[in-house]
Amino acid sequence: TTGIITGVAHDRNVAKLALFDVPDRPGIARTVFKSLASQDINVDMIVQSANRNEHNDISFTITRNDLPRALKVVERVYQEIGAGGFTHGENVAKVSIVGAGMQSNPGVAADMFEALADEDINIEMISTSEIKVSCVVQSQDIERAVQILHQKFKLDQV
Amino acid sequence: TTGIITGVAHDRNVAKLALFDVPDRPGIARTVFKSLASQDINVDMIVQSANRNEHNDISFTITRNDLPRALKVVERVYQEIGAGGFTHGENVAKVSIVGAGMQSNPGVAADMFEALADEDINIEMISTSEIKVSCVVQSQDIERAVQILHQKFKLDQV
Ligand SMILES: C[C@@H](O)[C@H](N)C(=O)O
Ligand SMILES: C[C@@H](O)[C@H](N)C(=O)O
Repeated sequence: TTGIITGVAHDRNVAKLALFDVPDRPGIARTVFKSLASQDINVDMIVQSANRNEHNDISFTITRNDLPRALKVVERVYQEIGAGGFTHGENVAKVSIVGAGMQSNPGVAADMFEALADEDINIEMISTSEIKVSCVVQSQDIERAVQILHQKFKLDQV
Repeated sequence: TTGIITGVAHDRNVAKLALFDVPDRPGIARTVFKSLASQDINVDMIVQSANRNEHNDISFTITRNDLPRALKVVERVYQEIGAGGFTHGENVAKVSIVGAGMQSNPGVAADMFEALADEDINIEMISTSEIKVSCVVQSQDIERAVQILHQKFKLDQV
């Protein structure tokens, strides 16, 4: 599976926010992200896993400079939608593997997770597309994460 | 923002699984997805939101024909990693908007969520990349979802 990954990307200018226990009904995601867009906040990753007990959590990432404004939006919106609360973090970074045809290659994402696990790097958020697997990790882990992924996918060879 | 979306994609051959309350420490994601890969199960979306109380949930989607085998893996693995449990669903489908430069256009994802909300369609899972926003919805909602997204992003005009 190493042959299909063509690059490792990373982004240090990342902050994460998460709304917890949002009611799992139509219109909630719209309200959150329309409110953020109305303040011109650029959202990068949006991640929502499966629900539990008619509630769900929604996480997203933005640039660090947008965090103060995003927090103002979230402080207002979480009450408006009846969410349980929210958290945020700034000491995070994003690392991704990029390649073609990943969906027909079981184990590529698993290899990425294994590389990070071998370095004892905790994976905080995960989002995927057919050509990209992105993980949010702690900022202090980003250099090692990029390095181990280059090694894992043999991108460190000339 | 409507100008930058170039297409709406959908997939009906989708099943979703979610592991709940997995310990949030290095190696857990690796164990789950290495086990799935060892059974040649192709995983499409992998979604993990922010943690709560040192635990997290991990959801993923596969094709429906792989569900029996994936369930066997998950039944074994969830105990191995000390997760609280797992759920699965087959009456789901995936719909995505595809376009260039979405990350520099606040509100594109919000527009997608708004279109679905206007049709009273509940969004079960969300995953994004720079060129794609994907939502998992109930199977019975997929036709209306595709239709409303074509309308929202003016892709239904010749
Ligand atoms: C949780 C949130 O995504 C909700 N299900 C919605 O459709 O907006
Ligand atoms: C929850 C799971 O992703 C864990 N944090 C890991 O790194 O494997």
